[in-house]
Amino acid sequence: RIEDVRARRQRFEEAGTTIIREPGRVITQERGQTFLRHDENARFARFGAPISQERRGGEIWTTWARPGGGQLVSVTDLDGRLLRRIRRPAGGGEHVIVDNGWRRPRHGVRPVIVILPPIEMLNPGELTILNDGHEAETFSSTWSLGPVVPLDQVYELDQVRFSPSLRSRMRAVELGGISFDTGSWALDQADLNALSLVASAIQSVLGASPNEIFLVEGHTGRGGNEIDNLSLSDRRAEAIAEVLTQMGIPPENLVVQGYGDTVP
Amino acid sequence: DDRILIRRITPLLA
Repeated sequence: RIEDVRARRQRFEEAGTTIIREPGRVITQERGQTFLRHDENARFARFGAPISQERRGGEIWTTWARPGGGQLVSVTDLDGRLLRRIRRPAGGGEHVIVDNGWRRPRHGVRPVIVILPPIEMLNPGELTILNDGHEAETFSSTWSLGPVVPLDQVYELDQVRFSPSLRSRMRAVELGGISFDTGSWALDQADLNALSLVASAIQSVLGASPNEIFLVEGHTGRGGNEIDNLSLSDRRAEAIAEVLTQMGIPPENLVVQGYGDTVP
Repeated sequence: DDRILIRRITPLLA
């Protein structure tokens, strides 16, 4: 529960940045902006121990054997920040399924936020909300749509992750059937039933296009404090991703992020 | 409100 996490938080100040460490997560506050990061490799523990881990310059390459053949490589920087995810199919070859840039000589802890003009045509009514009346096809068809307005360029993962105006270029499905107890990220049986529909919808998208990346976003209401909300929303989004993976969605096709009480 | 959203983001990514 979030109370247990809160009790184990440690706070540091470092050159104008506040760094908050808690189990599994680091939260940084700088120039009025707050970012949460978690261990991007944690969900790959499902594959068992890595078959190799090596340092290459400023990068750490961790490789897992995937059940059913092939390999997954996760490349991070020395602080554990995700740089690339690479899939090596059993038949040979290599696909970079996530490229998070970070190769230029710049940046401290802050990702570059991209601000695009708001989208006039996108209103809340266009959000597809999961409920009992929906079929899996409703979601897979929402996910198969392209950006709501044309894009001039493509971006690094963290730009997409931390830029609301970029994310809003792609339509989201809201999981209306999922509820959490206050301060908790546990899921109950009713949640699991609702998630099996989501898993089959993602499965059908991946069946046609296996390298698609889905962002699982956690959001909370305004009550409570900002840091608790960030942590809680990230843990809930991760819990959803874990269940989807138990239901057959490869963990490397998912990216998880909690946004706390900021507006989705 | 507590919400979970899932978005396919591949078209935005390099």
